[in-house]
Amino acid sequence: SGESVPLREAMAVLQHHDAVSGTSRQHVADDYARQLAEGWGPCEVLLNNALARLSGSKENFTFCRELNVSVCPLSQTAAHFQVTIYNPLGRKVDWMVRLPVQEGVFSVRDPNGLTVPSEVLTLPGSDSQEYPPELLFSALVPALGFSTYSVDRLPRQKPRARTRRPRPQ
Amino acid sequence: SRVLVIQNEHIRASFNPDTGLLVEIENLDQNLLLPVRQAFFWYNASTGDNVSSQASGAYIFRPNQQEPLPVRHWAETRLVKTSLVQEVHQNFSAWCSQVVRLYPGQRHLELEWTVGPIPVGDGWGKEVISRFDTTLETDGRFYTDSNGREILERRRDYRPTWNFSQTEPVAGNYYPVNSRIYITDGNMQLTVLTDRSQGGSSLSDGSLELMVHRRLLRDDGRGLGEPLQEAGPNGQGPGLWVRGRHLVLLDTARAAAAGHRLLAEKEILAPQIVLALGGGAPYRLG
Repeated sequence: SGESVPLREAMAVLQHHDAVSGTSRQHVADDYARQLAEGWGPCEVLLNNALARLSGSKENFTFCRELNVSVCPLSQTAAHFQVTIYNPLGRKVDWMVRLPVQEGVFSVRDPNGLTVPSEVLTLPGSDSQEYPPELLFSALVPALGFSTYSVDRLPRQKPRARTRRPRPQ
Repeated sequence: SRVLVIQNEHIRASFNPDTGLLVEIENLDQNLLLPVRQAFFWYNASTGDNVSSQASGAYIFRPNQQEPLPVRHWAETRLVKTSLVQEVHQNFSAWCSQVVRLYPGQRHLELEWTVGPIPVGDGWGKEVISRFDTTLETDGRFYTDSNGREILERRRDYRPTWNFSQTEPVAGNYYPVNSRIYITDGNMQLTVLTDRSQGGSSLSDGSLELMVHRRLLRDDGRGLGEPLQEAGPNGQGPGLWVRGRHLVLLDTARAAAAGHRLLAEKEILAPQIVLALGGGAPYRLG
């Protein structure tokens, strides 16, 4: 079972002690980080349970905490995965989803199974470790709700052998 | 190319092809054009002087001179243009870079900066800022928010409730920026939304700056007893990398509030992404 109380308590401690301002000693700042991380774990379980109930499917959900630096082991290795986007805002939003992936061609389908425009962005002449290719697609998410998009990595097409037509004499 | 531009149906951002710096933003809907030069600078942290022994530290921001130093006068750039995104990648130094980004339909310019680890091998503490210099005549005034609620007018070298004598021309004009800062000439408004609380100011008319990162070598003597080294668990590490975003809006002063309020809501209550491999078992409560 999940719970949000440890995260709430950690946040309360951090806010009370002004923990983001840099006015704590390093070992204390490290302890604030530990409290936050420990609070986040059971919160992920809580979110898993809520999403399972809302979507009607029990999944092993993965939270990519390092998406801001383009790191997400699941999207970077899996050939097929689902992206659930939750919108906490009281109006629908269009959101550009960016996920680090391996190089290749991908197909993205919306909740109705329709293919949506997507592309894999690579920075020319860059190190793929530092700038991994990123899959981009625009997601439409309802107010206070979620949308689930499916992503498939398409198999690389083998170059077809061409037979030369005999020229008419 | 002699032309370095990213543009969608609402905004055009132009860059100097020689320096790689942002030089102009245009709101195509309102037909507004504003020269904006944006770059990164750093203040050399004070270790105390003959006026005061106060050093810059965790609690105290005190640069040792009024003018910040540019991280570099130019940036190496790379341009990426696809149907879903346009980006200008700017590399200022080994520890400072930025991506200026536009998505289709977006009414703001997104600046994603990456700063750190700040080098301190020269023995100087550094407080790094992103500064926007424009031609707006702002009459010493700028505006910052208080927890995203009330926007307060700030006036350079002035306090509304007492006769104020400025002794710290930089730090004495810095204010907390919880979610946004803007400057306006009454007709046009340049707003910058932040993704975290930062310090910000407008130290000359038409200019706007936000502190994005700092690393200091001296304690400010306010009880902490440790410099703001951002050094990691054992205090000996190389310092921290920070990545954040500034969302820049150019609009008429009349329409600006509607734009930045809606955008700030979208940022603060941003969608959350969760991944799964799929094929899970059906689930029903009970």
